[in-house]
Amino acid sequence: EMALAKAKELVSSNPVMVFSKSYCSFCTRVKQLLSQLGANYKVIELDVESDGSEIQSALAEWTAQRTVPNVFIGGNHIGGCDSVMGRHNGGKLVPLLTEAGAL
Amino acid sequence: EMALAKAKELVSSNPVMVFSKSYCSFCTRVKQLLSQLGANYKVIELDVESDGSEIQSALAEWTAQRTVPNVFIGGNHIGGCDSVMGRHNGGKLVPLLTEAGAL
Ligand SMILES: N[C@@H](CCC(=O)N[C@@H](CS)C(=O)NCC(=O)O)C(=O)O
Ligand SMILES: N[C@@H](CCC(=O)N[C@@H](CS)C(=O)NCC(=O)O)C(=O)O
Ligand code: FES
Repeated sequence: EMALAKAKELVSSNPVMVFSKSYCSFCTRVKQLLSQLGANYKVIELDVESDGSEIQSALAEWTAQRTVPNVFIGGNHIGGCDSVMGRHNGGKLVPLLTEAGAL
Repeated sequence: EMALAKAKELVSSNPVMVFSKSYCSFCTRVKQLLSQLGANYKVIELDVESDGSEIQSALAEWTAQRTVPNVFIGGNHIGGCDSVMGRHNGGKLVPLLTEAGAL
């Protein structure tokens, strides 16, 4: 269906893809970290996008994750804020971003 | 107006008052911390309460804080998640809670 195709297209055509909500502090935290690291990333605000709720449902089916932020790096599903912060604290985020061509 | 009166009543009649949204991880963090500390606290989920958006507007006028979580202890405005965590890290939260009769 349209939303799933759109989500997959966004993920495959962006080294870093962040599905977010504009009012959400957990999403802000991830976006701020990526900005601080100088990474190139694409954001879709699901509360602003006209088909945002359809995209959120499609992501839930595809990744088994219904929540935001929902982060992909190099086409791979990373997870939410905790997952991203965990990778960063373990020194694994920068290598991932570099490998994906985002840094 | 009704929502402001309701907000003030909740704050004055509860040692700890947390205005929250059920889907928000920043709110969950504050509620979890208070639970871990064994504190007695009252929560209103503004996304669930029928007059939730009116209460949020009233709180914004009253405290100059439009966001959630919005936390009061002993009738005093504490602030959001960062404020609560900051007090906790500074060892100031438990004394506040004790003083307010929440512990
Ligand atoms: N542990 C998760 C928490 C994710 C979460 O609960 N996100 C909330 C917003 S903070 C959410 O998506 N709620 C449902 C919604 O907004 O549709 C993470 O680290 O990302
Ligand atoms: N730094 C603030 C962040 C507060 C914040 O931005 N909260 C968001 C949700 S995480 C919010 O209230 N957004 C607007 C809304 O939900 O009405 C805190 O520590 O509490
Ligand atoms: S909505 Fe508050 S942290 Fe996501």
